Amino acid sequence: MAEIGKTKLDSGWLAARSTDVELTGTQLTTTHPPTGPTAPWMEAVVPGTVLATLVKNKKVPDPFYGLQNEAILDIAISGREYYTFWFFTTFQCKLTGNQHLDLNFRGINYSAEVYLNGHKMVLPKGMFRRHSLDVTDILHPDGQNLLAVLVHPPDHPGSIPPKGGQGGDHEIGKDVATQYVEGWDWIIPIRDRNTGIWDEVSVSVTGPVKIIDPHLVSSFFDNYKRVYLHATTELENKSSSVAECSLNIQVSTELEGNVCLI
Amino acid sequence: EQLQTQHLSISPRARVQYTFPQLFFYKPNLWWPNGMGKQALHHVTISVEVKEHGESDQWTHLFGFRKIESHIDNATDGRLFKINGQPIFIRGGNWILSDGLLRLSAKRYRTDIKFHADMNFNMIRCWGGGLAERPEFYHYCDMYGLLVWQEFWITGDVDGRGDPVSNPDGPLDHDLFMLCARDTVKLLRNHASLALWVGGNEQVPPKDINEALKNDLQLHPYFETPSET
Repeated sequence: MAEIGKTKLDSGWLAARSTDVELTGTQLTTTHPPTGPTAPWMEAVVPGTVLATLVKNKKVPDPFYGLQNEAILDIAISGREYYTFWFFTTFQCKLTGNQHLDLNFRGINYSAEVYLNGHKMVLPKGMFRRHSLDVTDILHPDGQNLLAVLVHPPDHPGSIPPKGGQGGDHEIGKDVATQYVEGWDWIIPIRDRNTGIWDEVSVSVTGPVKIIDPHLVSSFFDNYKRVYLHATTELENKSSSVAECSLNIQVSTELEGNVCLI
Repeated sequence: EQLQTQHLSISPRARVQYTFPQLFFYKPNLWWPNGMGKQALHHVTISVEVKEHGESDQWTHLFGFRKIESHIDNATDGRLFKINGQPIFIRGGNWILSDGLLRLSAKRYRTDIKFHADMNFNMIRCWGGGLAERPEFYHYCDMYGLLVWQEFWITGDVDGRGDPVSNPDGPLDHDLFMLCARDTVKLLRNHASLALWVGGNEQVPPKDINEALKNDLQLHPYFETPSET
């Protein structure tokens, strides 16, 4: 039985420029998975951006030293394909009985296609949105799962006028993404516009019922002597039968040191 | 300090919203910003067990009991803040982001945020051209008592007041903007340090977005209760 809870997928990732990979996502996650950091594949920084991966592998100089950023091809010149990258990893997971597995991306810039064991799913556009995919039915029976993610840059990366300026030509403002990336008076233009799996990737195991986005609010009376905690949560029953649930809420406070009062 | 169990049935493939009966606390340790008191945090754990299956899911969060109020002061036209009924003089700094290649790490956040606390700051303003900061950022702001002013992704320069004037109506897809904003609020709303959501930097978001944000973010009338008896 897999343990209930979240496991981060933050190691063992590989990356490759999409134009250097002939294979499809289905082939990468079934018959032809990359075997290691051999060209065109390289060790990837996840969470991080395409440029962070390229800097780590010394494919480009570190943009934050001297004028080295000038040596890195800007997306406006190279085109979006040049910074459209594959990211690949594997993870182990064997569910039992009525367990479910979600694959979670807490931030993708700017859109992506996900392939898991040959199955394709789309992560829609938007840098500041989470994605959670129920992958229970497409896990590998032997527990070894192959995951590939094709990440596309923002739709409007814009171009940097010769005189620079706040936010370049402002095209990035057409997307829902961070705007500093075209450069500002305090920072150089970021050549890949922060494209990538920029925040946490995880898998979470649950039983038939999943807790979603609880909301905690406190209200105060009698000059903060009488305090109430209000808790609301969404719950999803993923199973095909009625779920008889016991829902617990527990509040404990940490006394000095590691003593807990419940 | 509190443990409560409720029973409920959920239909197959259904997604429901459930509110616990409110939990009462007598004089709990309150969360205070840096320089005003301790940052008391409580472990809140919500778990669900399913009959004939056992434990199904669990969620935990470090929660701070605090009341944050702010209003525009007519005399100075500045925004005045109160924490737990006490006025506070805001000493804040601008924050753009931890690293230009988004190599964000809890260790780096802890160092950066502790630095702000050591500088005797009590607020960090997350600029609209940067990021909606991450839970790890807010966790350390909770721990060190840094209130957070979090802007959404609108800046004057890029959205209608720059040179050249561009995007006067903000991003092309307003529904996508609101979807991202709502999801970001759900991601961050339980953090004690989150003090203020702001539409953008030096610019009011397009009217429809601004109205939707104001509507979604107003305090629920249920909680508009005076703290007096």
